[in-house]
Amino acid sequence: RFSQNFREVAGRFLVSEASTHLLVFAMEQRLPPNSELVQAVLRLFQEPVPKAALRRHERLFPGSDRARVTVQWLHVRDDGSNRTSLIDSRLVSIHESGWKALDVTEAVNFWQQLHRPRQPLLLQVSVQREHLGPLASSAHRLIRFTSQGPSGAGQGEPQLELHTLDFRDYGAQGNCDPKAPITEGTRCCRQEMYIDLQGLKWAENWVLEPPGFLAYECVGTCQQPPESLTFKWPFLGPRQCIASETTSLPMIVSMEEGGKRRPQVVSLPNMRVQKCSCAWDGAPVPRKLAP
Amino acid sequence: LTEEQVLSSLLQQLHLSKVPVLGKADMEGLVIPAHVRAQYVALLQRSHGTRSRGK
Repeated sequence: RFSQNFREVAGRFLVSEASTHLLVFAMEQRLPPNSELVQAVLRLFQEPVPKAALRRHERLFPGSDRARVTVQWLHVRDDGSNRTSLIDSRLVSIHESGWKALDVTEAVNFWQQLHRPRQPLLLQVSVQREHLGPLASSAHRLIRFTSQGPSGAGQGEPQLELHTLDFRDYGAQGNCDPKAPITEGTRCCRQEMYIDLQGLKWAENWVLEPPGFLAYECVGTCQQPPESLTFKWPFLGPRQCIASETTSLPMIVSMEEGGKRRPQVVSLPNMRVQKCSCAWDGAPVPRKLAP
Repeated sequence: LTEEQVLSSLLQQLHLSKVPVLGKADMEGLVIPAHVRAQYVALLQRSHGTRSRGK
């Protein structure tokens, strides 16, 4: 606004109508140690809209009966500033009522990445208009979720459902036992595998260092969760034994530069397995919490 | 990890389409300078410390 080269353009709020609820969940010790979070579901009870209000709405806004429900994870930083991350957003009809399930796995993943002692899990639920504009429906005003009432009276109050798998049963076992042969029943583990570069024709006179390296590989099988879980998440494939952490491999190679041979260092990514884990095939990679 | 994957990654990193043809004569008198070896050792040490998360 202080520059001569730019004209100041004033903005104004077109619409700022939303009801926002802040849900606070004390999470410490809710997730068992040595376990994997499979899914976190936020359940909100949508209260039925009184029939008279429904009739009035249909008369004023025929065919426009939805509102947008958005869930955001709220992070209060150490310096007191707030940050929100979009977790889930969907359209909800005023004709519906009952429990609504929203996937908040990502919010719990974010929360798990916070430094200890961790603040409670803060979920901001807002109900907004589906469309903007002077003729837009005001269906969002009719959507109500049961909020937390006095203790003991809270039927239909918000719930957070955490589904976890115990690593002792469903995880990998670290390094394989070198004395035990690998069979179909072997539990997922990291096995030594040496790549001998000296013995490879293409590497001869080209790769100067290293002569070979321990690459490791993930072998064995993973225990599959009970049928009831896979039914709930049909988009996930079976749990497989995969390399979950890898490191790079530096090499010295001989390269031609101006008609002369010069040794050069190059780093090959993801060449050595550091850790094997059991992971769902098709599961989304959790987003890293930005600083 | 297969040997072919190591080769493929190496070619990709060096922006080469095929393996350079090198004779034994090319290697004669080739010494790895100290600064190149130091860079290699530093990367080796760093790769032991840092891990990248896979799938």
